[in-house]
Amino acid sequence: SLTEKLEATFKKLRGLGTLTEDNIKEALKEIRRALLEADVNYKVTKDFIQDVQAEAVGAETIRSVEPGQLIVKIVHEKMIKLLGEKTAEIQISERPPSIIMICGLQGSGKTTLTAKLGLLYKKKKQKVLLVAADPYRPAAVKQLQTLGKQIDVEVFEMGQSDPVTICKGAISKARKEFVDLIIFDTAGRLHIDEELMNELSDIKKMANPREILLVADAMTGQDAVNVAREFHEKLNVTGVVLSKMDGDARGGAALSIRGVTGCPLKLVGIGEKLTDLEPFHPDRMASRILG
Amino acid sequence: VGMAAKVDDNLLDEIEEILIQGDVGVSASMKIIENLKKKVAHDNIKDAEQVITELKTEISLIIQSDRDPGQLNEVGPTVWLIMGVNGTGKTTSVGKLAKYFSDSGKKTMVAACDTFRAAAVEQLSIWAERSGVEFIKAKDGTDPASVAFDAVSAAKARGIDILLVDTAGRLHTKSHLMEELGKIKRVISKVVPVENIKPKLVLDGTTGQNALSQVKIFTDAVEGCDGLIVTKLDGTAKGGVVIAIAEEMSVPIDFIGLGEQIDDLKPFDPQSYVDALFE
Ligand SMILES: Nc1nc2c(ncn2[C@@H]2O[C@H](COP(=O)(O)OP(=O)(O)OP(=O)(O)O)[C@@H](O)[C@H]2O)c(=O)[nH]1
Ligand SMILES: Nc1nc2c(ncn2[C@@H]2O[C@H](COP(=O)(O)OP(=O)(O)OP(=O)(O)O)[C@@H](O)[C@H]2O)c(=O)[nH]1
Ligand SMILES: [Mg+2]
Ligand SMILES: [Mg+2]
Repeated sequence: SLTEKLEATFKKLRGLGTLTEDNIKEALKEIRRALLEADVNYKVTKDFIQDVQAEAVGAETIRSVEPGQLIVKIVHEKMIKLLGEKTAEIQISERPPSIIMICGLQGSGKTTLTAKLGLLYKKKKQKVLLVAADPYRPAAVKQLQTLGKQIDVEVFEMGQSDPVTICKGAISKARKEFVDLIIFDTAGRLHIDEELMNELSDIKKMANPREILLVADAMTGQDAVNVAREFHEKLNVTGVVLSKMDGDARGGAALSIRGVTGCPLKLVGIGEKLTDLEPFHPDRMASRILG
Repeated sequence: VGMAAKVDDNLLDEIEEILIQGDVGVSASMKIIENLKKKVAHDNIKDAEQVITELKTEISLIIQSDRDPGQLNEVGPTVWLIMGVNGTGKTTSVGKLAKYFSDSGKKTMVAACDTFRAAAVEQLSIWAERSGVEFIKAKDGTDPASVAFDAVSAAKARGIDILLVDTAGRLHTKSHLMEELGKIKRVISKVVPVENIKPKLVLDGTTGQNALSQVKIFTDAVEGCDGLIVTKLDGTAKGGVVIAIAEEMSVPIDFIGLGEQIDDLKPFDPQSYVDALFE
């Protein structure tokens, strides 16, 4: 782990007065390497290391804290701060129906999250409508319908119609039936696919969702920044959900995404079951990234 | 790439940045750069363009594999066991491969051994229709190994050349699911010789360093991964972790996925891959 590696680096400098640029160089190299191996983006890492250096150089090592511990403390605190300090909640509109739109790359976990949220809010006594707005992927509608049945939450579908029409149809049904929460499941798409990205902004313009959640796979590498930046620029994403955190990926994409978009991380997927959903905890994520 | 003109540390830093941002990873990048430095010193290379050419050559040699990805066993059926973590593109790749093999005149069958994920069987049946190949399925919840057994037996009986077995996505950290894969392979080996069974790992091209542990653990679970299929290289991700994988383990890359249509699958070509990495 990073702390062990840093301890080894700092053994050489026991009993030091102040941290200088020279004597922390080795430690900063270790930290940089740990972040890059955790898939934190190259540039985000560079900026992070510069911040740590600026704070560490000249810091007095007080009697009770070894230099290695001081650096770890600075790194940990800075990371938690960058990840957002505290848990961010999903926002629901005062006047129903509130709308959540789910988007992201192919295979990231959108349809599964749609059903997980359906269950979460059903348990909070909300009347929920899930919307199958992915007319492209084979059996995508059937997948959401199957999941909806498992949790006894209604799924609105219009087969292979265009997504804006489907979402519009869902809103008018929701108004008639006093639905509290509508969740749009959309098709996976590449952030460079202009036509499909425009489709999402068309849905946004028509429906004005209260939340636009970007689902990102925790295993994503350096490309996370390109994806998040494009989705955010196009849609003004309100929150990010990191899926598949039940694996052993360190999840550096979280730091990258938050670093380049400022969007709050709100939830994490921790499994395939529809109850496998947790709030995002910045401190736990920081420890996971640092290994 | 708009790189530095001189052969100096600046150029090497830029190369490191490209490799790291391409998901090659720290240790594989450092190895590549160390070898490059030796080459530059040994051959006294002064021209930056030439350094890049050497670099590309070095990487191509790492990821090279001279076998034909579509090679089947003399006596059929050859069985491709398609596995991987969740959402990498396994079912879609099975659909694309079915068309690829049937277009090349091979009698092809697909088996729906993902009996767990919602609508997984329906999804594969649509792909089987699109590619016009035989399709074996069972009710949701059926033991995947028994579906595989039935499929291989049918494939043998019908003189099938290639059977593509779709399996459920599973994280390599879930040991009971990894054991299930081993069981599927063992059951198949009761019907066809083990050398006919080709486990293929589907990796998502946007995955970072985690792909290394995926390859290691899936390879252990089925006692030898025959090849990789790397999907979603039609985005901006470079999939450079395959270079780190090639450095550490000798698992060749067979095919790459370049989109969601049935023809968006190509045999892996190292040269064009390396060119794309440095674009
Ligand atoms: N282990 C694990 N698997 C997950 C998680 N979330 C989703 N999955 C799985 O990931 C795969 C893809 O999930 P989907 O919900 O179909 O993903 P999607 O984003 O809707 O995919 P497309 O619609 O094809 O773009 C499925 O096998 C899910 O069961 C999670 O938190 N952990
Ligand atoms: N852009 C792009 N999308 C792809 C590619 N291959 C697959 N996909 C998409 O990725 C998503 C997931 O594909 P699936 O084939 O369902 O993945 P899977 O591995 O079978 O998923 P699970 O069975 O849930 O683990 C779908 O939306 C596919 O259309 C590719 O090469 N490029
Ligand atoms: Mg989906
Ligand atoms: Mg599948």
